[in-house]
Amino acid sequence: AQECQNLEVERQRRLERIKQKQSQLQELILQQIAFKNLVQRNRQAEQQANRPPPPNSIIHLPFIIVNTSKKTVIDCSISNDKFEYLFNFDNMFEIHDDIEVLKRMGMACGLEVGKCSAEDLKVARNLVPKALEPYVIEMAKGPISNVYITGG
Amino acid sequence: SGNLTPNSFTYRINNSPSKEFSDINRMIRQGCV
Amino acid sequence: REIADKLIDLKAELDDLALREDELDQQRGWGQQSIKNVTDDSNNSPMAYVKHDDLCGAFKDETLLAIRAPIGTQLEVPRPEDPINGQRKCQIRLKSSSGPIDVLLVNKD
Repeated sequence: AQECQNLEVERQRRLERIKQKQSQLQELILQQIAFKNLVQRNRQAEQQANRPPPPNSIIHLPFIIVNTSKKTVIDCSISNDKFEYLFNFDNMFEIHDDIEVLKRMGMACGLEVGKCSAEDLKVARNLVPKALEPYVIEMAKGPISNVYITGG
Repeated sequence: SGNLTPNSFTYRINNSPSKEFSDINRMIRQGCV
Repeated sequence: REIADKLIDLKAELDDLALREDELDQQRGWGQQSIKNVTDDSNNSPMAYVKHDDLCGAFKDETLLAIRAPIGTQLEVPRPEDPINGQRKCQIRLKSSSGPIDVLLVNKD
């Protein structure tokens, strides 16, 4: 009975680790799909417009975004060499990375929320290595919560 | 790396996991409510 | 008898989970390598950008600060202090040791 208990503890620990690794893998897949979609979109747009967008109208990856209400007063101090910044906000703010922005732009085909159309799924599957395709199919049905065994 | 000391969070750009941002955002939300 | 059966089942399941974990480690390795190949590809990096309109669409009616900083730049967020005379103060400190930091204010208006 003692050995059973020990194995049960080890089982829970392993399940926890697998779930964590699974969500890290899902994040990697989303990142890859979003990045590739963004590059494809920009490339097509530039070909159609026959020129790149004005440099002061774009922001290159990687970046982070701080978003706050329009009413927020932001007080900013900058060192002369621009190595240090201090921002004071009189209201709350949020911080997000560029991948979160790409997801909100729809670049991850809705996989991040498990709402992916058949058309988008076809696009997404072509953007990841073959070995990870089964994952994308699962993610399209909804966030993978339990221990998911790929066919491979 | 994120280190939740009693009074601040530190994030290292392109090094810390992006999940840290949700912890920071939660701390700000709670602090501002 | 019952405990003996349970032991056998648990051992079998732990073997399955070990296999699954190894497979996940391998898949994460592929995923990381694949992303590195894509982001390091010199054909892709000139195309890896968002437009201001994309940002304003992603965060409607908000004021945005877009921050580009060298890898390793420290971003520190102190816990907000209690409001003084109803005035709230939330802070962000950015400190780079290897190059200048660029911050852009992006606002629909």
